[in-house]
This record gives sequence, structure tokens and C-alpha cells, in this order.
Amino acid sequence: GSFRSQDSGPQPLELKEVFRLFQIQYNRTYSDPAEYARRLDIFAHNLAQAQRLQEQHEGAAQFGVTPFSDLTEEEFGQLHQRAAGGAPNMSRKVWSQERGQS
Amino acid sequence: TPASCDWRKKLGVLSPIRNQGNCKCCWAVAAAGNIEALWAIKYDSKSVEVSVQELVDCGRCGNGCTGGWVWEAFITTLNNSGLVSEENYPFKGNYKPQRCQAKRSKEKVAWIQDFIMLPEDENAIARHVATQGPITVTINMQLLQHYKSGVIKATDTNCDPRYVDHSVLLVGFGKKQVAASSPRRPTRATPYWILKNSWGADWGEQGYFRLQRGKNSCGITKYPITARVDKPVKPVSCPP
Repeated sequence: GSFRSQDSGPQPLELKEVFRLFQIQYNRTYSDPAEYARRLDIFAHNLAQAQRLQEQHEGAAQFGVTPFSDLTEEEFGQLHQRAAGGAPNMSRKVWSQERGQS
Repeated sequence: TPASCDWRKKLGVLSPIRNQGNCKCCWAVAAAGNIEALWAIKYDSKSVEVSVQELVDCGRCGNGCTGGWVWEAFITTLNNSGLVSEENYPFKGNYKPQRCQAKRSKEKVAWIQDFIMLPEDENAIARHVATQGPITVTINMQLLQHYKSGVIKATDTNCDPRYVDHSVLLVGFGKKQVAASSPRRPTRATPYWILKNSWGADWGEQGYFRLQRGKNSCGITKYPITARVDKPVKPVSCPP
């Protein structure tokens, strides 16, 4: 398919052209044609996902091409997740300063 | 609680946007930003930049680039009797664990008394941010992958609030007026939080993003934690 660029007027841009601009903007190179094809596929999936989010938000927020557009959801999680295994269970203690008791 | 609060508007309170790169140290960056902001507020905009790398290297496990928690950063700060400056112990952001070099430079530029967890209540969190300063929160980062600008309206389906995996600094809040769908309808307002991320200034809204307030979006109320640089004194004033 083709995607309409948000910034360059009414001319539709081919997916590969959008991907080429992404590679230039974020300095991405891929080791071989197979890897390029895989990343292009992920990029297309992510653009569709961004478009869905954009529609859900009805103009409140903008979603689109970001530095993470060639990563799967899992890869994005692995890149930035602060800890594996989710959050620990914690209990809260409310401290009363007046009575000095927890 | 005021209607809006934005600590970005007070000069010297917030340090420049950091970029954690390939190091999973959002927890350390968020904690550092919290300490820097509170220190600047306490000492009237005398800004400091503390060492994130010290937090990464000197934690109990010494491998902070593989992930951590904000409270570990505060425990490290307490154990080290403060933090050295970013300049003296610069950020390397690599995966290889380095030996803690905190003792080499003894000149601490900021320290904390203790740290606290706030209630799971967005009104109480807003009140605290407005009267005391920025705090750290840990959220589900799922919707941030494709985010560019605006107010993220998350649902429990597309951003599970029970699963939180990314720590950031909460620096303010406000309301965005949304035009009504027809002239007869009143304009709506979407309340939002302003959050400081650690993925560089090129990401999002110059490194910041906004998330809908009042709905526990992406689990923002799960771990609202802040250091204390002083005993609670008179409230400060956040720029509206």
C-alpha cells in the first residue's frame, strides 16, 4: 500500500519512500536484504498501528513515525523496560505525623 | 490545588532532557530529575545536575543498565550520602557494569533526607506536585512507541494500568480545551499530566509528553514516589 505524508501535501508517498526518509532521519542501516524486508514489514505494521491510535484519539494526540518505528512491540519493550518480570507487590503504610505511628 | 502547574516555566528547576540510549536506566534518570528539581526549589533555582551514572554503577547490584527501580536510586543516594555532579561522574550509558567510582570524587552536590510514596490518588498527587515539586511515577510505556504530541487518552485495553515498566518525572498538570462537535455543545476540557521522559529532546514534545489525568492512565498512580530534600516546610508555588 501507500501512505499519505502528513507534511508534504496531497501527493501519496510509497511506503518504501517513507521508510527511506525514516532511515535517513534516524540513521538506520540494515545488515542484509532480508533484514531490510523484515524491518520494512514492521514499519508498515507500526504505521497502521499509529494511524489506529490517531483515529482513536480524535485529534487529542498525534501518533506516527518515531525513532522506534522499525521495532516490534516486544523489541521496544526490551529496549527501554526498566525491569523484567513486572512490578513487585508493595503495601503502603500511611504515616501519621501527628501521632507518630504507622 | 491550582487548576494548572508547570515546573518547566520556573527557570532552573528542571535539568535538560536526558537520553538514556541503550541503557535501561529510566529509573535513575527519573530519580536524578526529582532530586535536581527539589534541590533547585529548596535553594531558589540554584540548579544542580547530579550523576545518573553514579546511580547506575553504585546500586546494590551494580548493573543498573539492565533495569531498576526508582527507590533503589534513592537508597543508593542515602547510602552514598548524596550524589556527585554529572560533570564529575558523566553518563556513559553502556551495558557493561562499571565499578562504582563515587568514592573517587567526594564532592557531593545534592543529598536527600529520605523518600516517600504518595497515595494512589491523582488529586493528592496534583496537590503534592503543585506545593512541593516534581515527583517520579512509573507507567506502562506501551503507547509511547508511536507518540509524537498531544494528550494521550489511554484505556485499560491499550495500556494496562496493572503493568508498569517505565519511570519518568511528573512535572505538572493542566487542562486542554477541546472544541465542541457542534456550536450548541459546550467546549470540553481534557485534564492532563505533563511528564518528562528520558529519550532525548527530539522525542515527543521536546522530550516531554502529556497523559490524560484522573483515570489512572497507564497505571500512573501505582508508584508515585519522591525524595525529600528537607523536612516538610511551607508549600512552594508552582507556575500555572
